[in-house]
Amino acid sequence: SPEQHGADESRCPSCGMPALDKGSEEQLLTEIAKQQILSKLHLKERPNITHAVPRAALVTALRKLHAGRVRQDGTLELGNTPESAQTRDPAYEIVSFADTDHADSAAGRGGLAFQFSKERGQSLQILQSTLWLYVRAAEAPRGKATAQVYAAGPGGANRTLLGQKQFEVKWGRWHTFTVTRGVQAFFDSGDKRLRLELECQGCQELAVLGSPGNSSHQPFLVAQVRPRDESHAIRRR
Amino acid sequence: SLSCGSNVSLCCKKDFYIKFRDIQWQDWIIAPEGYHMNYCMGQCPQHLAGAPGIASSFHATVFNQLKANGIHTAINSCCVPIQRRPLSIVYFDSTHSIVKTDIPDMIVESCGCT
Repeated sequence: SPEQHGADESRCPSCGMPALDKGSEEQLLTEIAKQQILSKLHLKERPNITHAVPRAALVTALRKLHAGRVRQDGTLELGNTPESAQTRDPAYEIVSFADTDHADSAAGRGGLAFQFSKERGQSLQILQSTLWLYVRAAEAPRGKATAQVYAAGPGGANRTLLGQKQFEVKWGRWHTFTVTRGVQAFFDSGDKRLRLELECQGCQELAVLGSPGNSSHQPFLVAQVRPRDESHAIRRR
Repeated sequence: SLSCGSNVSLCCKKDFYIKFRDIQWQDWIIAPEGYHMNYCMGQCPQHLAGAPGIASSFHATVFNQLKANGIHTAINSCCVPIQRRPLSIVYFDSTHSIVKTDIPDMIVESCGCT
């Protein structure tokens, strides 16, 4: 009310709440900021980081992304995505590293497993998804090779071909595979773990690096995701 | 839009920065290193009411109606954000995936009176 404003300096002029002392005010604002960030990221609490992703793998993945530029000192220069900055439902990018200690990877079938957190009931649209693999030749590189990426069903059954790529065999190089369709199918399903399998003709001697010793060459998957707005769906009656 | 100083009592933008290291969040937030939250504070006398911003829409219409009907004495103008920008953030989620997202309207750029 107007009576609470004006001369009474002990009261907040904007809202008429009693003024807080400086320490409590800072604590309250910090708490508000924390809650605001968590709520906007749809998180109930801060993620518990039990094992850190190797820094070399992280830097490599971020260098490969167009928006995340890594400065000399290792910090990131961030740019807003023009489209997402203007919309209420922003697109976001996810980088998931292959779970190299998982049984699928150890099976020697070129298996890679990726884990994603999914919010219950949330429908996501995959705008684009790319698998990044570092492939090197064990011996002197020669000729061309054809690699195929499959999405593996439960228990390794019902494999679906997601992408195929012919490439020149080099000593060591990053290769990308578009796997948008497979990742969309995964997000539409109830699974929590995405399993991919690799096959390569003419490149049996090639190694796909992903062992902890080669952390900067750890395979990773990048997905551009947007919450699907069902209200904008067009229906014909 | 004013920035709050020691002798500013009118509606202004107060800078407020949280360093993620200070709240032990640096282990899951990769970038940026902190959050410029900022907020608005200060007095909004009647002659400042209706300043540009969000006020020039629905709220302005309502307040103008109230003023025209002489009810304005009972209502105070509020000091609110009139310009905000998104916060780009890169973080680890619960499955240790890295997520980069832009959260809209997170950083208060300027303040004004409704």
